[in-house]
Amino acid sequence: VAAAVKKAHDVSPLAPAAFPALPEIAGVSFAATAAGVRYAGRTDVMLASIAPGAAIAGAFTTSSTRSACVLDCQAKLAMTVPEGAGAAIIVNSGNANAFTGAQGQTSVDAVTGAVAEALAIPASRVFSSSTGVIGEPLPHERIVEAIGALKAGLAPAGIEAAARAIMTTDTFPKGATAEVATPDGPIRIAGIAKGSGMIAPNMA
Amino acid sequence: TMLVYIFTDAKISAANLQKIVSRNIGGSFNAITVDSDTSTSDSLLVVATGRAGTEIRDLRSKLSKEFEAALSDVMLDLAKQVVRDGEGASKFIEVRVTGAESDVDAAKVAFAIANSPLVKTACAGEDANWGRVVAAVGKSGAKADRDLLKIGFGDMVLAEKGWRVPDYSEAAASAYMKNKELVISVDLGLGKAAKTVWTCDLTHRYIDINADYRS
Repeated sequence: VAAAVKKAHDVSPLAPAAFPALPEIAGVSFAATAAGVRYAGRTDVMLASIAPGAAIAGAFTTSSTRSACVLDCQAKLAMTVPEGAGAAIIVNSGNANAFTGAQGQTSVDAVTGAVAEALAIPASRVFSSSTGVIGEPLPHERIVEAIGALKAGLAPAGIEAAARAIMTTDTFPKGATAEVATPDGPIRIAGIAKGSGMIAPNMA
Repeated sequence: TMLVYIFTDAKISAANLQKIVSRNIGGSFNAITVDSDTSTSDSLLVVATGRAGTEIRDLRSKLSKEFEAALSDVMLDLAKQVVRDGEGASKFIEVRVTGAESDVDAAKVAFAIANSPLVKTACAGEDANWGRVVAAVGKSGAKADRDLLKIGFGDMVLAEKGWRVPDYSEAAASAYMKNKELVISVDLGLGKAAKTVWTCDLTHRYIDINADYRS
């Protein structure tokens, strides 16, 4: 395994001192695992399970060559939400599932379908992203095989592990938080991101 | 690739959440660049679980504005962290453009500077090379007038009215460029439009990473 894993990059000199303490968000739980999508021995898939009743918004690259995952997310966000349905987000690093023709959507369907089955939610409420190498078929069976472990590991406090699992050339996991005080108690916001190269977003 | 997932316990409809997200993209994730390349996978999802008490119904309400400000802060924080992790980056650079005739022109100039390999390598080399900024403004396609242009690094004005400022201190400017965080400001002197974007320097390490890592 050690021989197969690339040397980790040094942490950027511009990195924050530490990953922030992100609050748990009621209604969401996270898990991450090592599925061996591209490299063995590192976490590379994260799952977020979202309780019924959530509202979801999004923005995506307007690239005319955008990936199957992006197209699938855009289509699903435009759909009517089934009554009482939960939702999920599954993300892998190591392979972008991009520019592989019809195979891209086949992989999206396999992954989101397996998550839907495991969590007993509609596939139309499972959003996926993939990041990593372009032009190689996603070995989606490795992700599908890992879904049981992901489901078993779901926990409200798992957001930092999720942030780490989606890193590629990133040198640190990215997180941010904010809170809004209201008379009925605080509204909490917690976010994670990955990104380090191929960055000039044109989101809409 | 940039992937972003934001979770909140706010109670808000998907339509209203989408409006808030959409109008805050321009000043956050669409205001950054590392290498001027756009991924085929860039995605942002914002999930509101509805578990917090008060529902946000009216986007003109105080609560909605406070929520939007907080969400905007998180979006900008994450966007800046992506730049801070720009492959090989050693400098975090804020590019402030003011005095443009239109918003479109302000953005053109800001990104022409932020994406300029010559400006970015000058920053890597700790060289207060305002001439490269002039060149970036000129190539941007935005309306600009050489004799109205003002260029600053940090709080120092290095060039204005078509000339180098005769008495600026090169020693002070060079010392400033040793900072990890830099501000390059350009005033076009034509109008009131402004745009701020964030980028990083371009170092040898960027080539190392992208020659090694085949994704």
